[in-house]
Amino acid sequence: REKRLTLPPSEITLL
Amino acid sequence: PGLLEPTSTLVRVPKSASTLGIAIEGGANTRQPLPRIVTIQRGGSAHNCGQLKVGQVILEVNGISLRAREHQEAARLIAEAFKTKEKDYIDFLLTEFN
Repeated sequence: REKRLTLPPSEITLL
Repeated sequence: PGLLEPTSTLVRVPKSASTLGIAIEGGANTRQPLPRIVTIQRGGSAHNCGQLKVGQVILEVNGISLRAREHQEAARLIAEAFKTKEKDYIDFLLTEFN
């Protein structure tokens, strides 16, 4: 079983 | 300079155009914990400045740390730094490394 925590990708914001 | 991390660079971006012209991704609780520059738009203040590069990670904006800030908050801080009339520039503390 995969134990590594995967964080979600980020959204992208244009500034 | 003694306060800066060894691999960091301070870049002052004059507000030379009506937009800043960067896209950022990342923030606390994402795969990219600090905001990273993913696009620099031609004709924006950032592009005109000539010192920002795609891939650089933004550590601070006008001396405010972006550590532990979620994406929306980091974006808001950068947007406010661009909008404020108090300064005609934004100081970015940048690093090439994650």
